[in-house]
Order: sequence, then structure tokens, then C-alpha cells
Amino acid sequence: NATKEVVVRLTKYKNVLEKLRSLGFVKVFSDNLADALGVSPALVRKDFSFFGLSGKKRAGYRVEDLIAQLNHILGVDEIQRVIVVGCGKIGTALMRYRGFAREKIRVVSGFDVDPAKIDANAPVPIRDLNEIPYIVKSESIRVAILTVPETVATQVAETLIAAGIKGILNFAPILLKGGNGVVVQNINIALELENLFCLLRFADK
Amino acid sequence: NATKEVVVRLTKYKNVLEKLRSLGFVKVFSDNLADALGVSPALVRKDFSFFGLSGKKRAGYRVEDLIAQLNHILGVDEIQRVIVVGCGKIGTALMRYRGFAREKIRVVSGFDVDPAKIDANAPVPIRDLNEIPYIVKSESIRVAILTVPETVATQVAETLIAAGIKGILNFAPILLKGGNGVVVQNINIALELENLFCLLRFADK
Ligand SMILES: NC(=O)c1ccc[n+]([C@@H]2O[C@H](COP(=O)([O-])OP(=O)(O)OC[C@H]3O[C@@H](n4cnc5c(N)ncnc54)[C@H](O)[C@@H]3O)[C@@H](O)[C@H]2O)c1
Ligand SMILES: NC(=O)c1ccc[n+]([C@@H]2O[C@H](COP(=O)([O-])OP(=O)(O)OC[C@H]3O[C@@H](n4cnc5c(N)ncnc54)[C@H](O)[C@@H]3O)[C@@H](O)[C@H]2O)c1
Repeated sequence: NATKEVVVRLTKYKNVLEKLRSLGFVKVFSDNLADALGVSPALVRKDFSFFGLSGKKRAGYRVEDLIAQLNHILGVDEIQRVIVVGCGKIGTALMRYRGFAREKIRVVSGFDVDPAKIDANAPVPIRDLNEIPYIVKSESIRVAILTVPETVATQVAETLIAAGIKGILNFAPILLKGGNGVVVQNINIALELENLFCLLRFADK
Repeated sequence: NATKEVVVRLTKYKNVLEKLRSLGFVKVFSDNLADALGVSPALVRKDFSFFGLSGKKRAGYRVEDLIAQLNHILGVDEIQRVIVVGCGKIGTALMRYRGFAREKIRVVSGFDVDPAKIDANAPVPIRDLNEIPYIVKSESIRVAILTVPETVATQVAETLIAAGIKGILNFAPILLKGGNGVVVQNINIALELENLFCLLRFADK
């Protein structure tokens, strides 16, 4: 799945380009970047054209332009705001995850239906599910982490999409589909463990 | 990564074979299974030979034998025991995850270095890190979930491997390598979110 590793590859291009800039390079060709990453020049050009990174095959790419464009796509100069929907065991762990700040990811609000979980004064407020459309609009939220029970995951996802959410990181063990401009990434931790066990049992045979 | 989806494919083969068995099939050919799964017969034969599933290309595979062998590989008739190392925010969420039971996965113990977290009488006991070698040996544990801070993840992984752990599901945002018969699966939630944001920003351009 080529899009799954995209941010990893783009980050590597950026790192290489920053090194080249510090060495005084003004231009670079896809072959140089391909060598540095250990990929084919064709993949580099494919990535660059996919992301609209400007350059000419003959004259090469301007290092400074590429860095600026990659910075924009990688969003390194902006806080990336997310909401967490379903503030139970795993939702709460994610809301308090310190590792997000380093990636400039900030959880701006949690949402739940259980009145016991609602807390408007928490450092990261937890609001009622009904407030999603208002918050998504007023805070321009595009990405939501979905950590509700699987019995309600599909309908809550629909609520999110109707409210304007464009990207969902889904932890419920159901296959949530995106479509219509909405990207869904499914994380199935039980399946990852099953896979590990499966590979170990095979290794025994 | 072919091994990542292995358990998904093997489970599909099993489901198809159980349906065929209920229809009275005694034998099946790779082409039948290939059609049912929408994959090539070559992939089916490659999977089956990789997993040592017996059969002859001409005579076909015996449905009952395949089901029994797949059951064994998928471990459906056995409880799969895991330990959780690092019982903080995300470790605790995983220790209490109800969804594991359905996959016959059971967390038999947690481990931590913080005395405040140690609790031998909890429903799932949390023990001191020093007790890992003893528990891994006495309970024949082969898989560990690693949810310690990234600053100690590499050394704790070494402790686990030295104790006999063969599979690690790693949540720390460092690239942990396996090797020497140890399988490591890395889950990087911040990176998955970064990827989502990246794809959305691209979709805007
Ligand atoms: N706990 C884990 O480690 C873990 C691991 C993998 C996957 N998951 C998945 O993540 C999801 C949450 O798991 P959990 O263990 O945190 O469960 P949980 O029961 O602790 O939390 C679920 C939360 O969702 C809330 N909720 C219920 N209906 C809602 C709705 N319609 N809208 C908004 N919020 C709603 C509940 O009030 C609760 O706070 C489940 O789908 C589970 O399968 C959890
Ligand atoms: N919280 C999340 O949602 C989240 C998401 C993605 C990744 N992670 C990763 O998971 C790991 C744990 O995150 P967290 O938020 O739960 O952190 P945490 O600080 O809440 O928990 C860490 C736990 O590990 C224990 N610990 C420290 N050193 C140890 C050692 N040497 N041996 C055993 N236990 C030790 C601590 O006492 C603590 O209980 C980190 O690597 C983090 O980057 C967490």
C-alpha cells in the first residue's frame, strides 16, 4: 500500500534535501535522491509528480523549493489538531499521549456519550457527542481518532463524516471504509497479535 | 509485506474450506480456493507450501486435513498467552482490552519497574520487571506487548529476548529489530496519524 509509507518517504526526501542544502546544493536530480534513499529514480519522480512538487526532468529540482513544498505537505510548521471520539480505556490513553506533541499533533477535545466522562474543565475537555459538528466546524478539525465500542463504530463514523471529518484513525475491530474524499486508517491490535502468534507457530513446524 | 496479512488470508482459506466441507467436498484444488478468495492459484499454492500444508498439485488437497492444519496454525484451539511490559497509560488499556478474549488472547501478567504499579492481587497481576525470566519460563510465554517509554525500549526488549520471548508487539516509537528467531511488529500510532494528515494535505492541493 504505497500511501501507507508516504509520510516516511517524504520525510526521508526532506532530510536528504536539508543535508544537500547545507552542503551548498542549489539543484538536485531525481537520480541523486534515488541513490540517497535506495529507491529507483522512477519512484522519486512518481512521488514528486503525485505531490505536485515542481521541477523539470532535465534541469532538475530546486532544493529550496522542494524543501518548502515538503514542509508544507508534511505540515511541519503547523499544529495538527485531532479529536478523540470515545474516551474509554484506549481513548484516554491516546488523549494523554505525550508522543503526539513531538509530531506537532494536538488532541483538542474528546467526545463521549457517557455523562460520567464529560468534563468541560479537563486540560483536554471531554464534550458530549452532540457537540461534534459545532467543534469540528469552529476549530476546523479534519482528523478524528475513533475509539468507541465496535457496536457503534459505523454509526459514529457516519456522524463524524457528516460533521466534516476527512480522516479517521479507527481502533474498533471492524473494517471501516472511507470513500468520497474520506480516508480511513484501521488499526487492529488483536489482529497484529494474532499475526505474531501465527508466524511463531509456523516457525515451530 | 506478505507476512503481515498472513493470518487474514489463512483465516479466509479456513472459512471457505469449512463452507466446502459443509457442502460435502472431500477434496479441493488451489484453483477453487483461489477463485473463492479472488487471488491467483499460484499464491494459494505458495501459501500452502510455505506453511507445509500437505497436498498434491494433481490430486488436490484433502479438505479435512487442510482445516485441521489451519486450525493448528491459527491456534484456534488454544489460549494464546501474552504479557504486557510497561503498565502505564497504554499498557493498562491493553491489559484490560475485552476484545482479546474473542481472539483467544489472554494477558497473563503485567510487568513494571514502578513500585506504585506493582499489584500481585490484581485480576491480572502486575509484577516487578525482575520476575520476567521466571514467569516467561514457568508459563511458557512467547509473546510480549512492549509499552515502556522509548528511552528504555531497546534494553527492555533485550531483557525479554534473553528471557525467551520470541515475538514482540512494540508500541514505543523506535524501530525495534528482531532477528535470530525473534519477530518484532512495530505499531507507531503517531506515524499513522501523520500519514493521514499528509494524505489529506495532498488531497487539498
Ligand atoms: N482497550 C484497548 O486496548 C483496545 C485495543 C484495541 C482496540 N480497541 C478498540 O477500541 C475501542 C474502545 O475500546 P476500549 O477498551 O477503550 O473500550 P471502553 O469501553 O473502555 O471505551 C469506550 C468508550 O466509548 C464511549 N462510547 C460508547 N458509545 C459511544 C458513542 N455512540 N459515541 C461516543 N462515545 C461512545 C463509552 O462511553 C466509553 O467511554 C473498541 O472498539 C475496542 O475494540 C481497544
Ligand atoms: N499513550 C499512548 O496512547 C501511546 C500511543 C502510542 C505509543 N505509545 C508508546 O507507548 C509507550 C508507553 O506510553 P504511555 O503513554 O503508556 O507511557 P506511560 O509513561 O504512561 O507508561 C510507561 C510505563 O512504563 C513503565 N516503565 C518505565 N521503565 C520501565 C522499564 N525499564 N521496564 C518496565 N516498565 C517500565 C513506567 O513505570 C510506566 O508505568 C511509549 O513508548 C509511548 O511512546 C503510547
